[in-house]
Amino acid sequence: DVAKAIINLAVYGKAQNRSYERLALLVDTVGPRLSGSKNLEKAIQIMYQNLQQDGLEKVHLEPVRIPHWERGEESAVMLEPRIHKIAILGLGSSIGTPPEGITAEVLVVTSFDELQRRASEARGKIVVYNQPYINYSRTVQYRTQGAVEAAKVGALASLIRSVASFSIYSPHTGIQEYQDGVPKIPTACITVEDAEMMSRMASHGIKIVIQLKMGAKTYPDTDSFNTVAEITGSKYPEQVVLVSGHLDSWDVGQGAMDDGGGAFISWEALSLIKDLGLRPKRTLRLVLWTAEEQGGVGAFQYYQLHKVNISNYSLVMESDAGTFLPTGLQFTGSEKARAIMEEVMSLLQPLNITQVLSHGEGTDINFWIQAGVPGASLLDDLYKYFFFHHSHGDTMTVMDPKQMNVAAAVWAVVSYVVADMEEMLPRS
Amino acid sequence: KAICKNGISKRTFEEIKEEIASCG
Repeated sequence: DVAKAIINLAVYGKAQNRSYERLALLVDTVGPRLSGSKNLEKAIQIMYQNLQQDGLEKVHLEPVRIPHWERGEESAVMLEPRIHKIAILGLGSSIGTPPEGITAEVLVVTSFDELQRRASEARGKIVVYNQPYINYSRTVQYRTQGAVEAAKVGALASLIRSVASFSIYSPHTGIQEYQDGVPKIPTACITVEDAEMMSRMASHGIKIVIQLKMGAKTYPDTDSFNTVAEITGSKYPEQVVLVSGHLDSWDVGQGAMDDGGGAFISWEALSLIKDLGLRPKRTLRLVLWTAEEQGGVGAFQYYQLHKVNISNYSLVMESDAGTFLPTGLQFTGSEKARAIMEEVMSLLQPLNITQVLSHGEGTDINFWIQAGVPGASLLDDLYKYFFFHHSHGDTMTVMDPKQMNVAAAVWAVVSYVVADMEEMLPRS
Repeated sequence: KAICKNGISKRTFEEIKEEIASCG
């Protein structure tokens, strides 16, 4: 009755609320953990100690060179048709403005197509994108590519409607990318409310002028670490089931939801298994990635270092889409492996969480999945996720200890059972 | 034999199902 024992300990027993309480202690005291920041390195050192004190095995840090970008002071003010202070968050990797800022007329567009049609109007202006929110993966293209597309048509800066499914005047940051051969222009996100307001103004032919000031700077890459701990396998210790979340966050809020929750239910999975005195046949390895938000930098380094052992990886798991109430497991792998995962998930019938869906991919495990290793991501109730994502609102207040208990139970049962099976998951 | 690198298992799916069910 291993699965029932894990569920009972996590959801009803002594371990209930533990992952929430551990997470709160870290994010309340350390705060946000931006790549390259002292906070992130402090969090890594604390986690290193935590994992050792928890009695996990082979606790160690694997060095990674990571980006160091800081937003500095930033502001935006609408000067025409009226004075209005605009809430902004500079986007990760953006350059800053000159100290006096950029003051320019605004061109509002709702899509890249409209920008192309109105390219002749964009030169010398600040392009404001008021793209509708469709879903994250589609709409986020405006955040990542908005500055490049605006620069191609001669814009001085770009302001992008936050990629959020709901807003109470919250700007949401995130990474953006420049392109070789295209001038770099400052770029920031604005609130849904301001993007829509400027769109309405523009539709009435009203001239809008904004002064944008951003003190963003990119510094040389810095040293960081992926944080690793294990329960070493009893029979096939060289074989691995990897469970993971990322420890870094953006520099706003507390990074409690993204991805403190994922990191801490991954730790909790190993804690639960250890507390029950279980040791699976193959190794359960916890990895807390660094610099995921900068584009999976720590995960790439880990893959480069460990891909030589790829044939020994049975399953790679990542939780990076919230730890609200789980609804199932997203899985990528062969049909045979999927059939096995469906059997594994049937053990979670007591929690009524048995679905195995497609698309197990995640930023930090994609390198392995693309190379043929089965991969799984936790699927949970995403309704609120993009309310808070990359915003000042990503704090412990968003988190629910009971939902984290259930998420940790799912994570522990899946990782343990796959690690304890006589054979590795079959590959395609 | 634990390693199943080529997706070729020496065990039947029924055997694997029973193994997983024993964890329930």
